[in-house]
Amino acid sequence: NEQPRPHDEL
Amino acid sequence: MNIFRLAGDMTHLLSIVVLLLKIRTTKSCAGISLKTQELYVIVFITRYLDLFTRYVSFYNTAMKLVFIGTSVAIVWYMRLHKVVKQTYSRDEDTFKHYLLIPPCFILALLIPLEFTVTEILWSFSIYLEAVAILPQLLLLQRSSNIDNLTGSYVFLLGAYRALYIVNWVYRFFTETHKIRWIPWISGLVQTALYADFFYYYIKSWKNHEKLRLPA
Repeated sequence: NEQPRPHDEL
Repeated sequence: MNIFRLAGDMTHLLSIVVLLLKIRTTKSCAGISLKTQELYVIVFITRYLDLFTRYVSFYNTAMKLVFIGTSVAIVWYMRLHKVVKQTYSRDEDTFKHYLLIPPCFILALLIPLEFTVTEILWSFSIYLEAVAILPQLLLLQRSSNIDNLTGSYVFLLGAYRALYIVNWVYRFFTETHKIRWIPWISGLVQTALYADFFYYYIKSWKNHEKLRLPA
């Protein structure tokens, strides 16, 4: 159960 | 955004500036792997598809566009610029980079973040970025003469990955307390690939010697 990615990261 | 993340992004940006500086001022791309640069174009385009679907910040959008634009520009110089392309180390840049693409894609299908097109391609870009430096490292091993700008470029690129790991550790304790296997493991693999290079780079810097990697 991978956490959703933080969309602020490049 | 924390200081490690910003330092990582700035190091990444600086590595690209150094590479473009080398290409534009010396009109030479000797020692630079076109294979690695082509993989980066694929990495950035597949990762930043969310440019069209999600707005995060001006910084985020600008950086994504810069990474896509500069990677395309570098490949353009190496393939099409009439002077620069003649300096390409074609005979030594022999890593079969296209062979890296199918396994990364299959891995992204097997272990995606979510089963949607953008998240599968995002996972693919993470896996591909982890190994995209391999042709460049192989080329450095084969180069008898690594110039300072090329050495600095690869060092800054490795430093960016190392700083991202510090950023994740910091974020884990200060923000989320959540585990993120896909980028963490890929990021650790990616940084580990630089270990050998770092060792010889720092050694040559300390001893004021020219950088050479043992084959």
